[in-house]
Amino acid sequence: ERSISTFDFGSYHTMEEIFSWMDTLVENHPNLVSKLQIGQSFEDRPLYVLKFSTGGSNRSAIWLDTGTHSREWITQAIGVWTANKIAEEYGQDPSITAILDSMDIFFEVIVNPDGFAFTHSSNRLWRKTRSLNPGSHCIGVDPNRNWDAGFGGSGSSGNSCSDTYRGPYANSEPEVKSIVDFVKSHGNIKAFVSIHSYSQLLLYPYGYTTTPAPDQKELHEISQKAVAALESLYGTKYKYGSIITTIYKASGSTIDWTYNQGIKYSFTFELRDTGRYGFLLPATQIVPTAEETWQALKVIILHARDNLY
Amino acid sequence: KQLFVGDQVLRITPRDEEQISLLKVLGEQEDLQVDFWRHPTSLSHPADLLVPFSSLQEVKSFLEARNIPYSIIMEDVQKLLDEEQKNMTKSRR
Repeated sequence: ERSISTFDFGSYHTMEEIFSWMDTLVENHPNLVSKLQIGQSFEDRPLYVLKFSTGGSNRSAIWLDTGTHSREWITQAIGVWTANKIAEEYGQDPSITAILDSMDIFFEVIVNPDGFAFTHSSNRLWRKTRSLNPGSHCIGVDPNRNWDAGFGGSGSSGNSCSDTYRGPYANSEPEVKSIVDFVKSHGNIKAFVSIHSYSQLLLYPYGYTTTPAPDQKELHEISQKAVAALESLYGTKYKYGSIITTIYKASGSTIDWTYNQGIKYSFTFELRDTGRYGFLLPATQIVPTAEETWQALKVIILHARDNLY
Repeated sequence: KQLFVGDQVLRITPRDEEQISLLKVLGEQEDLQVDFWRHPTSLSHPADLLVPFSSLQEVKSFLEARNIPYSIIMEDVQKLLDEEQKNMTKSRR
């Protein structure tokens, strides 16, 4: 695709199509969007991050990511739609313009490219990375149990054949380590939103402990507003709360680590399935899902901008 | 290429904590290869389970013997995957 106007945001795309689209986005918005490579996956695929910036040096930033679990195709799809929306809204939507005039946005659309390629070629329902586990015939690690936050605790598996296998040690997966290194070296990320599917939830830390996050009250209030904004569009019902109280104990998860790094506004989404499709959400639902999620994302991003710490 | 012919997705809304525990037991039986798409977490939160064709009879017996009601939300996962593939090919053209 050499033109964004011919790219179908209402369809699922392969990784090659998405990477090509990223280049087009950068070409079309050279003063706003650039593409960074923050590392390589286990199978040597590039880990690309789109950077939205209007200038400045090491500005306060917002991190967004999609596609941690490869089979959750709706997430990569709304990643593409959302990245395009951010680029198009700059200069049009006053709130997005104001955000980008003072902050940068980093967006990793395909966190787990090996898994994504595998879902397109061999097993549509693959969740994990594709790293080899010495001594086991089972492949891959759950990249949402591989972070250094309560790593190894219950709510993750030590069995390499499990879909929630935590890996041999924290950050063993290059897909995770690359983000860890990026976040640490940047040092000025103020909000971190990781997007998954599907249970219709907006969650904040913690997942590995029942101890409430020190900022729980504020995070809860933001979640309430974000969910209300999301629901206002199509009536999609979301629950919200801390990971451990809303779903289950999950050790080594992404936003627990980011929160412990001092990124106060750490959230994770579980996107919709208002029908009964799970990871096979029909393509007709991509754009409505993206539109409603965007409403909630804006609430979080704007709150972060207005409450810098 | 892994196929999912005859595999089904079951939806279960647990009625009490005991049913949640039983579903967890089901998930721990590795030979059944049940894949929880949506985990059993709370009474108001439905759980979705992908059950391979080879385990269907055993899983359904397990549920029925313990009075755990379920509904089949995907009759044949492979049919949906084929449809998805067809739509992607069509869209690309």
